[in-house]
Amino acid sequence: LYKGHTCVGCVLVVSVIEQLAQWHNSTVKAAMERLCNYIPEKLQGVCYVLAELYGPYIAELIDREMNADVVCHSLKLCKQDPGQPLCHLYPPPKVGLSTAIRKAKRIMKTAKDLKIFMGF
Amino acid sequence: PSVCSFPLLAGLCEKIKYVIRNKLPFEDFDGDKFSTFPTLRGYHWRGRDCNDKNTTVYPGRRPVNWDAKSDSNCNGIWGVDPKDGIPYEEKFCKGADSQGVVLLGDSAGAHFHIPPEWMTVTQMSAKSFANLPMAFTDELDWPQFSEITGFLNSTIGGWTDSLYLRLRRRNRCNHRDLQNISQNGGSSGNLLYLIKSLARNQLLDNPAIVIYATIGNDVCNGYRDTLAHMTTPQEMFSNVLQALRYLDSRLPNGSHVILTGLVDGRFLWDNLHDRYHPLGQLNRDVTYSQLYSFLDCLQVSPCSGWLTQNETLRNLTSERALQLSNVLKEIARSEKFANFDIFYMDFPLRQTAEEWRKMGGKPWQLIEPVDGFHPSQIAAALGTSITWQKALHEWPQVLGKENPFNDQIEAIFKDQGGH
Repeated sequence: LYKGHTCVGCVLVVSVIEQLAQWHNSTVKAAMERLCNYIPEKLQGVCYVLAELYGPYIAELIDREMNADVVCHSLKLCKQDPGQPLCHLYPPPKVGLSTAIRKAKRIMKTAKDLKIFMGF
Repeated sequence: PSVCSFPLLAGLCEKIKYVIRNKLPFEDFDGDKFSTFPTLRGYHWRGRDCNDKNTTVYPGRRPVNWDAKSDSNCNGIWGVDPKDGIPYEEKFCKGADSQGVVLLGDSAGAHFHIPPEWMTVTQMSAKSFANLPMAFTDELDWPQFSEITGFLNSTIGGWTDSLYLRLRRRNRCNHRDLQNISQNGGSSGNLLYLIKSLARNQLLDNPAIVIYATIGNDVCNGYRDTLAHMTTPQEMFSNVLQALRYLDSRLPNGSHVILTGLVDGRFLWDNLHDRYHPLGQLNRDVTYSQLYSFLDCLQVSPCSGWLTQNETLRNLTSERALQLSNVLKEIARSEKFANFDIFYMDFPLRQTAEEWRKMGGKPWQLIEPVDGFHPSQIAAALGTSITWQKALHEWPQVLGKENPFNDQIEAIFKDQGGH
């Protein structure tokens, strides 16, 4: 059950970030900063840590027009139970949800490799 | 867990575990189960303590020496009338049928609410998140605005009306005598544990009106085989009877218990399934039907039986809910208890919807927009009025008589120390 709640939380937050960027016609990074600024000061630290951890990947994927379901599956915050369907809130992308998730994971891996390389 | 192994933090960890497990106020220096702190099961949930350093001072107790020297029951009435030397509490509250309100309930009773502004980007601002810490430390519940124990003006839409406010208006001696013993996911089974956090002394305190209202969780769960996990009528009978026996051992003589039936949750699907959820309003891409399927798929649906497109399952869930309500009705009809009388009422959903329609409202406005499951602030306030009218006409003895000294109490003690 706990895993399910994590998935719900992720989809909600990513949806909000995506929509904030859309509404304010801003970058995803700016939308995340905006969201963290909205939150009361005492909780902003946690928000910035999460933005630091997940932000670059979320931004990368949203910029490539992946929806919140795909983002959360590729971040492994949503998981598919064996023998069960892929859970999704939004209508699946035209290419299909599984294909979109596979593509997102490839993008993430490239981004990670790039990050490690840059760090090195 | 590793943090809690540090010797200095062990005591604090134990306390945190204790209060979380027992749903007692986190800040309660005298240990009387009443607090001066609002959240963390503090005075948003129970009448505010007026002296958190004295275990014999708390809301709902019978006054000590008619509160001539201090306010022992926190109702704001104390001291002696200089004109005749009679304590005000004796003058205004003696024989006034003072009684408290206690709710034993679930998330609907605790008033679960997630502000829609938190996920509607067109309305989002720093102001919309200002209440976030309070909401989290109250478990996303808003008992201070709830149907039974609400006492503050609503800041989440609609208005506040509650059984407590009406009883207080009827008799100002009842000021602050409220307890909301509810939890998210509360059912007849787990309430047997929660009920132990009730603060009532059979010998020292005033009687109370107890509302037993677990309106859905006995048929609601997130399992794929949801029907198999519903409470059976036999289990319901046993659970409720155990709870009532416990109450009989704790409630002062002259108390009243009202059992509330389960809701018919088909109302939810019927009125929401094709509407847009707050998250889907910007791009018109998320309906409640989609939300319900998503939660169901993850097995975190608050109610797989009702929040489903499977009509047969919705009907079967309502059928079981009706069976469980009938158990409550039968208990109220046949069981007798030494310290309270007992009544039954159906959950007033139909009347609430009808009342709201007459006021020009739409049925979907009676449901919480974010979770698509709980009664909204409007539904809660309208429900109070219906419950009150029913009690007034059918069981007037439950509400006690009107206090003829209300105006004098108000004139002398003003807001009685507030809530």
